[in-house]
Amino acid sequence: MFEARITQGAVLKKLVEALKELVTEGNFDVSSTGLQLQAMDSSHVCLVSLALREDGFEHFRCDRNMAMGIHFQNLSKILKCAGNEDTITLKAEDNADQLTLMFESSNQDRISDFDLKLMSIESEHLGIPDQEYSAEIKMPSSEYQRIVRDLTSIGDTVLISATKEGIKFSTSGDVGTANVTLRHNTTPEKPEEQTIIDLKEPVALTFALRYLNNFAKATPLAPVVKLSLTKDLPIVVEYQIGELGAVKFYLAPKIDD
Amino acid sequence: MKQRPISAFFGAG
Repeated sequence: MFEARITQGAVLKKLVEALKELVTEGNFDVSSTGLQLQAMDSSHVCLVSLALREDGFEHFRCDRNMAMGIHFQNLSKILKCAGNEDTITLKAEDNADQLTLMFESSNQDRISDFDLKLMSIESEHLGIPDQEYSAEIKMPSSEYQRIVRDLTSIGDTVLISATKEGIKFSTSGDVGTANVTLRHNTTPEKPEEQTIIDLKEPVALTFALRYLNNFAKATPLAPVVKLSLTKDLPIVVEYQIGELGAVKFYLAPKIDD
Repeated sequence: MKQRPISAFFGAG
């Protein structure tokens, strides 16, 4: 059987809210090492990769590997019934066709359980190589959210350029043009308020703002976001979820016809 | 501009 208990149920709620617009459905692959999800959006230009470690949960048991097909809008409906302070336990029998979600209030005076019907999903699993990137930028996740939201109101695509001067986001549209530049800034005392640019070589890539804006739905999960860029390769937008794991979004660049 | 599918960048794993 599979059983995973997380005291901070709000993390699970935020996670599903971050994913449900982007991916309709996907498999929760559970094993003794944790829970993983790899899913593409409907247009197949971006990929979500989620990895939650077994030791990030208060309790984790998985007797045999399983792929649990999840419809994210439906999971979201159920998780909306959990309180923000609730502990959430996920449970499934081996080869089950449903996932049980149990919510316990912090003072244990309210316990509810919901069964989510599982789906059979055939998904293509992609191998994502570990690689060095030309530029890695860590910045406050709220700053990333603000930039992509602001630029989405001006244009459809953004040119992201990383140089030793900083990282520049540029767009243009019917109303005009916009540029936002962030400089390397380690002045703030709190690491989560710093902008850290690790540049191996300058790089400039163009992306659809609609997706970058969608990735920012993960902002409540983490104070810092990391962007990784290499010429002609997908951007990685990564949020570390405390000690639990990470969610990474990969988006293919726009290239000239 | 065009966009290749994400699977074009990553092999089957």
